Amino acid sequence: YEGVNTIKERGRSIHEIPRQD
Amino acid sequence: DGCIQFTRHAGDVLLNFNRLRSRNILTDVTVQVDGQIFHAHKAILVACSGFFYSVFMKPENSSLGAISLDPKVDPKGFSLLLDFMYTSFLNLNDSVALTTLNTAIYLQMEHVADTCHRFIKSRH
Repeated sequence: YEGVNTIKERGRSIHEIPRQD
Repeated sequence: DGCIQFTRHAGDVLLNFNRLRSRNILTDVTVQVDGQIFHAHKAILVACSGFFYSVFMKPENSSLGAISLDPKVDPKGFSLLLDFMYTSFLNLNDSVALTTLNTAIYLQMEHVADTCHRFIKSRH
């Protein structure tokens, strides 16, 4: 990805698996 | 011509792996250490430890579902290092630093071993 303009997204990236159902 | 980097993605993935471990979901190996049993994901062990890499990369061990470590390995040290693999946090204190160092050397986790060594030196 070198040389590519990178936009930073600082929020969660994926769903969160719960601790317990 | 741009690329979006989700800056916390690595941590989010690791968090989910740790949740899976804590709920014993999709774990595919049990590690026995001095009678104590730990459930884990081989891929995480292999990614973090040269010892586990050597073990599970052998074709004859590819379907191994259980492994016993050397009886000299301390379960507390192993537990701390397993937690580290899944969280990036190493919960060191004076009472566990040496056993964690020895376990990290055994598991071929050189960077963690170096850190334990520096921690011990800084305390004396």
